[in-house]
Amino acid sequence: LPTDFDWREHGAVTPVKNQGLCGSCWSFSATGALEGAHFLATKELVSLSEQQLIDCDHTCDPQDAKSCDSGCRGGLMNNAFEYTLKTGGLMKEQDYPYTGRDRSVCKFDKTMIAAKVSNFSVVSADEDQIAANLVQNGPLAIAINALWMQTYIGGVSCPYVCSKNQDHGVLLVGFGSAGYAPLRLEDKPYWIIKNSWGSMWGEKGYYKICRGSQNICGVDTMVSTVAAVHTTPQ
Amino acid sequence: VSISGEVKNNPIKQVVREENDEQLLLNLDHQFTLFKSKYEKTYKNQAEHDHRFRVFKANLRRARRRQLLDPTAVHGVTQFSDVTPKEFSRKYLGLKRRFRLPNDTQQAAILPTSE
Repeated sequence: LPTDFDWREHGAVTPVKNQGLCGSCWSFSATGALEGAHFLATKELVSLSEQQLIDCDHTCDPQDAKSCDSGCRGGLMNNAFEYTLKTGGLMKEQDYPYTGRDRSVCKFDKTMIAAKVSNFSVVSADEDQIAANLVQNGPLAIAINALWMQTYIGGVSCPYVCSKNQDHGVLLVGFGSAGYAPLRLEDKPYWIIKNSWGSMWGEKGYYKICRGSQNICGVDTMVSTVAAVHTTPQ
Repeated sequence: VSISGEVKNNPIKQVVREENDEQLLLNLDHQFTLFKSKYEKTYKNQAEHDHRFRVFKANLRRARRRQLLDPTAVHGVTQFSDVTPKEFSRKYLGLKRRFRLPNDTQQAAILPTSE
């Protein structure tokens, strides 16, 4: 494994998006992972539609009928991958733009599919495996406890206590070996996480959280990798 | 400290904050004005404004406490400084908490990591 790796430097990550006043983080996490997988498969970076997931994806967890994707009221990345696999794919952001509102009519057009899922799987909670899957398969959809993110401005977040109950979907895009923490002049290995609260939040829309701290804030528990269908760019 | 008539140095060192919390809070009005300007916040009436200002002050205190508990990060005013943690959770987070992995979920292959 490399000591530092960042998919942004390899062109696999679209600019930071903003979910607005809508609990649609799960859709941004899912599209981010598929955008990366599609890039790996085609060498083409395409921004994919979260609104398609919000309007059209109502997939439920097979073991829990109450855990269904429901637009701004929440969802799950794995359900979104399941929907994308079954429905055929996701349209481009520009063809199905984000409104941040749910309960709209689904406007999915099969003829305008831009990226397709070939398969998806969950990654072991082992941090080395997460790093290896990230490097090999592209950005990973992960869940996190976002309590400390409300007041986060920058640096490597490594709270002494953080609940492992995940409530936010984000995208893992890389990791570093030594993050400089300006207040304490301390270096810490960290994960690089793309968030969906706009570029004015955090470090230009990104969050750094320490690695090797026993599943801090639940980052290691729900990690998904997705593979895209290999297609020739048009 | 006097022990048996002998004066010794107190082994307990008193540590006080160099900055006075109250002094820092004095310019909260100004910080709230900057916050509203930076994030283009408007409130529907004075009552709402006053309520958000109270929440803002509470969040600033929360950020200072978090700074102590998360010293390698920087915590402070963000675009969410005028919402309570409960509102923050309800409006901006959206992961279903009931999540459980289904039995047939495909597990990613274990990859070599030694080289």
